[in-house]
Amino acid sequence: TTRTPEFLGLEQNGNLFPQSDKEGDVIIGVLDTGVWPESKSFDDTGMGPVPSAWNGACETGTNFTASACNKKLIGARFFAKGYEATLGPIDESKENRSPRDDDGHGTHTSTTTGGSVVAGANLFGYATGSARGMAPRARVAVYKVCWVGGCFSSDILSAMDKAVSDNVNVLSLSLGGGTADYYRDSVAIGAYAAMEKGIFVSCSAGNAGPTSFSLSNVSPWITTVGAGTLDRDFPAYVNLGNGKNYSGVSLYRGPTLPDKMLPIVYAGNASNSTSGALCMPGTLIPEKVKGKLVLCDRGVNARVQKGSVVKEAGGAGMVLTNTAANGEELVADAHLLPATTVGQKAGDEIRKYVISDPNPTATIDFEGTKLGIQPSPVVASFSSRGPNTITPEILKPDVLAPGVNILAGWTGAVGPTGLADDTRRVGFNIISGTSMSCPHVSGLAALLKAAHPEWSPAAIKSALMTTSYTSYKNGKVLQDLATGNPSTPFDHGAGHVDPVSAVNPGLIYDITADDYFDFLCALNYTASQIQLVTKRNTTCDPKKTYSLGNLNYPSFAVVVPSDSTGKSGGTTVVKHTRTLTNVGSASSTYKVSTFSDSKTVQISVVPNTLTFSQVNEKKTYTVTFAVGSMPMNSNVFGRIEWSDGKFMVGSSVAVSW
Amino acid sequence: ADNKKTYIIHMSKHHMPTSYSDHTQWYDTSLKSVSDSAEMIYTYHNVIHGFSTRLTDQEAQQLESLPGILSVLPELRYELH
Repeated sequence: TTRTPEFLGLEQNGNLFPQSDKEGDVIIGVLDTGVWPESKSFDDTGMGPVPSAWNGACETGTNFTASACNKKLIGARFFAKGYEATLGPIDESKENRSPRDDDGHGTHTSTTTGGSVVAGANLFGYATGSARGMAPRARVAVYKVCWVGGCFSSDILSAMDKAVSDNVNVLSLSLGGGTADYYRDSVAIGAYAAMEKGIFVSCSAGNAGPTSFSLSNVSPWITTVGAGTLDRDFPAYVNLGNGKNYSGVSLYRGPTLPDKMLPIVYAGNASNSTSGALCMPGTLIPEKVKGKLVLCDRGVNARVQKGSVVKEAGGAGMVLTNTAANGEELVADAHLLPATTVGQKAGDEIRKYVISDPNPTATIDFEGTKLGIQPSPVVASFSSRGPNTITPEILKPDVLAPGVNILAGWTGAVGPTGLADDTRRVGFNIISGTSMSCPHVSGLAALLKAAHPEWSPAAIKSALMTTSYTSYKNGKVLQDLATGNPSTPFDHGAGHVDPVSAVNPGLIYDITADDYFDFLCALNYTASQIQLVTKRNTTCDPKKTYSLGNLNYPSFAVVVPSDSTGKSGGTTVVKHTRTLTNVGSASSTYKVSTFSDSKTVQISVVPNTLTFSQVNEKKTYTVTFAVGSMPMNSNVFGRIEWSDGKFMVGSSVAVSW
Repeated sequence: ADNKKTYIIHMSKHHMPTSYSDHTQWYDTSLKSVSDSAEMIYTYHNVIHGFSTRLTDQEAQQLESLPGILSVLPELRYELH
């Protein structure tokens, strides 16, 4: 990717990971749509021999031979039997029955995790820079499990089964299903087994935001990644005949609009369809749009398809406007005609002008790439939100990472829009989604694994979470693009990742497979459900008291019981315990600070000082949440921070009624 | 067309009868006891113990009642984010 390494501080701290030669031993497995091995991001110049632990393969299939792999792309497998059992044999006229990426998504995510450095990368001149993965010296192995018709769990499970025996160190899955309980969710089950083998698993949180309770992949042994923006934008202004102008974004590159104001028409008034405003295929009346700019509403069909529809109908250009569902979020697209996307407020203004003015005119000014955009990061509107529908006592998402307008490698099979009529071919593309933020974290996890080979997946996750930031340098809380207001831990989790701090977090919250087993007991899982997830034939100890709040999670989610549990007077008391492991300097003393957004929630910690005398020493503390009454569905947020003056070990807190 | 669906069959590895020397053989015999024609799509050894196959609803229910079968889970479709 370009820009995210600088944005994350990786460029400025090149020597950050002293054992960076160990980075070459870390293997990242990516389950996705496969890979375009000719991408420059898989150049293996200067890379040492493939790690001896590697047990994978480079499978041969249609248009893909074992020679496609090298010392960067060390593995490539494809899994189609489940897909074909349901949908019939793969149509080889449409997609390759091999690891070859026919879509682009898999090349984008895999190069984001561990792509080699490629100077002068760009998309039509946009986002130019030296593209590099988060862990540019790590190895990449791809497992193609997604096909034109979707990603089937029997294939995904087989890929995870193989990735574990291939000995990957990190697994990256930018995909999700509905919110099935852990014991019914193949990704959750596969991830548990991977975690037991010391494999870090990160998954996309989903793009169903800003609706609450919209998360995917919420298992506590998975790192669930939301999407934030970068300090980079691609402005394209709409200038109206009434002298007003509005900012939008676009990645259009091609013949410019005539240097004059053009008539502009609202698609809803240039169509015979009741949903004409959406610019769906076949709905625009050519006579009404020919040579004009067309104002289209977002929704239903793909944004880039709307542009293609306008172009086909003879339109000169498109202004695409967000609706309430996307608010002010500006996702840039490589449209096939001069086009820009504007936020909902601007869109409403433009629509009002176009409908009311007798001769509405407009034009679009394309400004290219702009850096230093503030505030950044902000939470992307589409980023799925908590609370956690399956276990509200586990705060999700875990972290935010860059996921808006991300440039990374692309397939040579389709153009940047993915549309059939897009005959352009590019080496890099700019796309958005939690699919893009997840591989950022996967790559960062690989960096941490290289720096700390002994760390468990939970330790890596803890380091990423407790060093994440939830506010800008000016002290303001990260903004939520969907509302323009400060975001909450249900939006940003522990905050936005800060890998420079994560490599040296001071203290970590570690969690073992046994701890997760106890967590499942606290969920009152049956022996069979527990065996489905853990493959263990053991049962919960009837003499033991299990509590969800005692899973050693690096953040806190308190669910206030609606009955009288723990109530004394009008106050409910909830206690959670946590154990911190010292991974910083041998002797250190940490003091706790607690913050709550409301007097209704009092947070106290005993002991309030932790003194360590050696590395890997563990100390336990108890948090008491004294909670007053609030209406159902209320939330109060806060933080618990331990600091020794050098390290800051921060945890988000969410209390829900 | 064949009113079959894909299922992921989770087996309780510890319940393999001693008469079998190999899990896959046990899986196959279990499967053949409910369907002559069903084939295993995949067998899994690391992340779960079991296999995937296509069955009618009735065959799935019969299979679930056999000893050593932990669960017969319908396949789910995931999507890219």
